[in-house]
Amino acid sequence: VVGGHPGNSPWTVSLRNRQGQHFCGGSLVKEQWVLSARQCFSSCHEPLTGYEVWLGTLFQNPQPGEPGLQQIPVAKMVCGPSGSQLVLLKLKRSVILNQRVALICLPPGRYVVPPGTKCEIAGWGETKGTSDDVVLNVALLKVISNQKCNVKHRGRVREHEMCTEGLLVPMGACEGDYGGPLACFTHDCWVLEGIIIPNRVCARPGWPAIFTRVSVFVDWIHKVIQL
Amino acid sequence: QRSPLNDFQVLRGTELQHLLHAVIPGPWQEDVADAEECARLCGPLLDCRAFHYNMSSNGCQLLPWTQHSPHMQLQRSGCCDLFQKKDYVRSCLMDNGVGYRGTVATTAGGLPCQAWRHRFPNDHKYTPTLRNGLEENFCRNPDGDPGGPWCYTTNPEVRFQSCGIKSCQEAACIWCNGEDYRGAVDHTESGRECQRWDLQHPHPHPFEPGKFPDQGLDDNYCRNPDGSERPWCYTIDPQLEREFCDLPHCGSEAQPSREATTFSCFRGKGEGYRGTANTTTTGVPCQRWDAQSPHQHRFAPEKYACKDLRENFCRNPDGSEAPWCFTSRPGMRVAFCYQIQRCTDDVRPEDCYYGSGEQYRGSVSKTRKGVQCQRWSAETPHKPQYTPSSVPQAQLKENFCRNPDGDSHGPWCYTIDPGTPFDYCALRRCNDDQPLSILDPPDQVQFEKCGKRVDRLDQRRSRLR
Repeated sequence: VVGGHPGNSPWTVSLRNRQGQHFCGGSLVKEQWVLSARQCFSSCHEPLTGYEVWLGTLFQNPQPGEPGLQQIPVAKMVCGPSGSQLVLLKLKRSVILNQRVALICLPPGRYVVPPGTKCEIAGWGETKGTSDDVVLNVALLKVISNQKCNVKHRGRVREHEMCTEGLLVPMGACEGDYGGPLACFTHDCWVLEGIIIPNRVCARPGWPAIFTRVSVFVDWIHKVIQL
Repeated sequence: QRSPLNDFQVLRGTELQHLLHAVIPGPWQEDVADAEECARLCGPLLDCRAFHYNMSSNGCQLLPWTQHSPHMQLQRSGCCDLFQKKDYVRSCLMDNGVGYRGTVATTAGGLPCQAWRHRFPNDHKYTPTLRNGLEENFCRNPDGDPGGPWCYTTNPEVRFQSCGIKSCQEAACIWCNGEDYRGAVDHTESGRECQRWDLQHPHPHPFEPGKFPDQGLDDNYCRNPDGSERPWCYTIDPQLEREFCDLPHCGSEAQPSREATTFSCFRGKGEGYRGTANTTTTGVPCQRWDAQSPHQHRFAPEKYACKDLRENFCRNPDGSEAPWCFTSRPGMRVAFCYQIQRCTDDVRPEDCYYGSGEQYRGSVSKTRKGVQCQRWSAETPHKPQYTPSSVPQAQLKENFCRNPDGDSHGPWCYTIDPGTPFDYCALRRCNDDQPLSILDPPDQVQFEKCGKRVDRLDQRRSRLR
């Protein structure tokens, strides 16, 4: 996260490859399910042996035995509807919910976040030197309408995507944050409204950032978890 | 630092079974510390050629046989691993093959070998013993002949002949950087023995075989799990962590690439991507591969001829998650090139539907990945929630794609793939279909409640976070 600051996001998870390296973020939507970005994985049927999610820590490279750290192998992956750029990861076992690990709510299906809503991104990705990159960073961003976003992105933003305002100072998600959450505080609850996906640029001043709009795919998420 | 297990080749989850019921295998030795201790027991014994190791009971059973012994067969096992002495199961030679105990019994010229216990048609001075392993009529090298194992032949005209068994060095060559090398060389170019991949001593390392099932990290053989320029291994020398192995190249022409070559998108991990994207996802220009600044690195183009490390194009020479490059920004060493689209692995849509396809009555019966649909009336591999009788209006016929639950992403089906309960179909929206946009619906969905409301007390805490 560029232009952010160290913060806490108990539903944000770190995806680890077989060498134990962080390569993407994810959001804990159910005790045994993490939502992330399709771009983070090479295929929908890749063997995930050795891949894990790490939760309950703020550090990008927590020391073994760090209190609260949970390292859970990924059991399987389910790719989202075409064009969603989403994957659901089923974990080998449920996480333990506590102060450091919490679920984030899903929005109602087809819910559109009102422009002006303040939301937060979180991740262990590239900070470009703007913050301490050994811990989790968060940044507050304001939602703008797709109509306004398409002015800058020349109509390329589709309705299953949503945008946040491009600020004059560089601020936004970046390399290594993909798959992480855009969470909005609504009715006393943090709600997962967007998923960080690779943008053409990251934290480019004056450019709105594009996220996958979770509410369009909430029925798919419920269906996968149910089935 | 040499582990006694280095002399053994392991078959996980496997047992040796003697087909002659009268033959009783040896007793189990319980409470041994680990497989290394079993190896320590079996190693020096001339009549121990293998052992079963039971991980749960920490027991081991020494065996005078291997899988190549008469009347033996391998079978799946829930409790044990089978460790066999390499000399008895390796089909190639280390050094001049003095230790070779394989079962080749024909000379390089195709002549059958004479049994070592026979003195006819060729008389000789050798007496078979457990130590010299002059067994049956197998090729052996009792006199350390530089030409490797040999035997007396059954042809009186030809007293003896070499068997022409290849050294492990030459038995398997490497393509490109040797990621696919699965040969049996277990020494480095300086002659040091390799450390087993399933051991963390003398050198701890991240390449646990179980985490890299596709990398063939068997025993202590040379491998290339990290995209190095050629196969290597950790050494048993505490002073030298890892070292390359000296293996012959198969040829100059590039290996038939594992991944299909693509140019405008990338498939899988993008190891076959040969396009010209040369910036990172975030628009930072890539550093040229033949440059060592601002970032020094080991990926010299000439050492990775098959990986096409031209100019500063995004590539994936080391099996990472996606094409990447060193960046021209000093503070950012490497970054993925996720802006390159993934090649869709969806099959071409065969029909189209309106709305969300609840009225689709066509006969497409495969998913967008080309997997066959399960019949709606079937119960396996997936027990359906929706059946022809439970939702008659949906007309769930045969295994045709339908949308009985009004899924907003279109018609779907249960699949015949046990690992994939359901998936969307090889269908697309009809061109003249104008679905309602969620952005300006008459009744904007209102947000009444959160899916997981915490109780008031926690709420304050969660607000504090």
